Amino acid sequence: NSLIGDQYLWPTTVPYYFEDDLDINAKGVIMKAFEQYRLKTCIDYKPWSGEKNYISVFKGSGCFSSVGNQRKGKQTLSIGAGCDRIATIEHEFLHALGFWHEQSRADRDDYVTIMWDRIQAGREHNFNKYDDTTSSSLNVPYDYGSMMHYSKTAFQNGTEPTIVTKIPAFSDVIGQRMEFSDSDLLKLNRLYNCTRPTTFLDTCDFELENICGMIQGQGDNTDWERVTKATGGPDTDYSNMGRCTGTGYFMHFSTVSGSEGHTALLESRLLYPNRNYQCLQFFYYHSGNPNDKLEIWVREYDEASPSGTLRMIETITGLPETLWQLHHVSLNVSTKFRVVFKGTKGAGSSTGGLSLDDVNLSETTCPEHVWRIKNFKSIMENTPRGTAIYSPRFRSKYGYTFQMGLYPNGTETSEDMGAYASLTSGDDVIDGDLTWPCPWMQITMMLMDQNADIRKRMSNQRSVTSDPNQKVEGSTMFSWDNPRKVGMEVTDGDGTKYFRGPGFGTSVYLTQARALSREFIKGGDAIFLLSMEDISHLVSSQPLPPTTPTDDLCALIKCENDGVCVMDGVKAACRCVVGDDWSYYGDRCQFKSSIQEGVVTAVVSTVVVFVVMLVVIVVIVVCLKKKYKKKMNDMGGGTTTQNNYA
Amino acid sequence: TSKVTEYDVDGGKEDLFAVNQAAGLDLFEGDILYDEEQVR
Repeated sequence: NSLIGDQYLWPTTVPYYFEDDLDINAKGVIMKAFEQYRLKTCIDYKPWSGEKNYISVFKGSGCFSSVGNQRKGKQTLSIGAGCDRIATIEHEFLHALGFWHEQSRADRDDYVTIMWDRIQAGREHNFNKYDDTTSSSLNVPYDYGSMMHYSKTAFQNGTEPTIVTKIPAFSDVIGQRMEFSDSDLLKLNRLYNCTRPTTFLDTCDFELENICGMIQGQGDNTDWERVTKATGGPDTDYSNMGRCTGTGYFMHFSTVSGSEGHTALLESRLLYPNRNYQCLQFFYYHSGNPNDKLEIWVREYDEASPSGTLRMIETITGLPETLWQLHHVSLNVSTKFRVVFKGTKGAGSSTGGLSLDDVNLSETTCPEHVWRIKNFKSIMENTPRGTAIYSPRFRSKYGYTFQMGLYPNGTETSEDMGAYASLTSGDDVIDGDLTWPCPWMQITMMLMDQNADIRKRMSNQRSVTSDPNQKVEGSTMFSWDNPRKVGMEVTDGDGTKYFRGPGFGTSVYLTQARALSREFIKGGDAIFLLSMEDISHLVSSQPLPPTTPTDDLCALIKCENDGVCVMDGVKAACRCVVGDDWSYYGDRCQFKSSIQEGVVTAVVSTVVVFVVMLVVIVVIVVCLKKKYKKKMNDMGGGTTTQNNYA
Repeated sequence: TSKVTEYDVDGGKEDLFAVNQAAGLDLFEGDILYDEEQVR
């Protein structure tokens, strides 16, 4: 629920400043949190450039923020040790944007019961609620799934819950710290009058007959069909997995009939990019001949080509498989465009075709690697506690090789799933050319919520960053050094030997109950998206805005008659235009004078001064003369001395 | 497969409220900076 009062709102682009004490990993995760805001809301963030009010993010002792824009210039928000998780950061920024905790809203007693006798002594004030003159629920129903809701164990003094949900099914739902819920987003978008997210472009699960405005391309041989099942597979779509009768559509290009080389184009609606990079994500089912192929193109429009120019982006490779496969394609489009899915029938006979579902397009970077774990629920149940399973080794674009270790049934210290990232040895030659210890690479491990709409996903992610200065506990070795030096030799399932460096991560990645919720498991499978990003640019200090905003001061002064404003020390001043026998003057160059006028003024002034001085001198002389005469008379007793004769 | 050393980067704390409690913080509602001058 939000704090009532427009004065507490920020502009939709919020200025921020990263203080130097922030951890590098925290800075990287904050940037990821900002990207979620951009993808799902109209809230954007920009480095502070001198705006009156801004959010100063620093490493305090803990995670905290003020509520709303307090309009006090520098407003602090702490991301301390242990706070560098995307959900925690999104939570604190939601406070800063004007939101209280969900269970403090005016109508909360209709939905939860506060167990006052189970709360730690003196902490009861944490369960205050605000009436509807102070806070607004923005006409959104009570949200058990809000990332702003306390968990059931908040401030408990024993083992019993302090918050009991009126609907028991929500008991373990409250307190999620994964991602924005639908209601979190609805409220934020309402509070800030958002009309569209900043970086989201399109999503389509093909459930509606209008297929999201997509069109069948021209100049091809056949069309893509909207179906619920296809000959040769798949038997269901991916969005609903066939769970709902009468729904569950996807697009299919059959290659059973037709000639080799026949094509079918499916084109998205017109799209208007803001950034020069996009990520196209979709699920693809290949049940045709191995020679059938899917290509991704873009049709770009500009003044020179109003009908659009086709540009090839990528051919989707891979043999037919009885599986909906997740694909990512990076685009780099800067003009109006359409995405084009081009299916081509290859040589040989086919019993199926190509299928598409759950297409998402956003102006974000694509994740690099996909780790799909089949029959994940079974693996959670049957892996012994404290036992890890490992992803394949992935090579990042920087050359470093890494992998994820997952404890599906909890670690030795926690029942939750644990997740750790490690550098591994890769190709000898490539590893030899890399910088060691590995500097400032952020590895992100994301369990993907497989909701068809990217905006509604509440994926769970954690990141760790390689600090080249960090040392192994009790050792002089560097933690992120070459795994051949600091790691341990391990043997892969196929007998391959390699080295694995120390693991960095968390034993509380996600509870099993949450892993079973939403769409983390779909068709029995879980999908982890893994990436490594160089965040060394975040090591240096964020530049401060100029201390004397020159432009702003000059903006306050209007120099007339073509005068120019310049900074004179810390003040703005006008420099006036000067001609051969004239010039402008005055604090805004508002007066004009000429040399002739100046001569006249000088002569007149001189004459006046001369006359005045002459008058003064005459007066002084007359006065002195009178004074001297009087004095002489006084000395002679009033008798005039003359020559006397007897 | 052999096990290598693993480090918990968050000390195994499940939630931001646990982080704040461990830090000895007693903030308003656990993680809110409440300014007395704030008009509410």
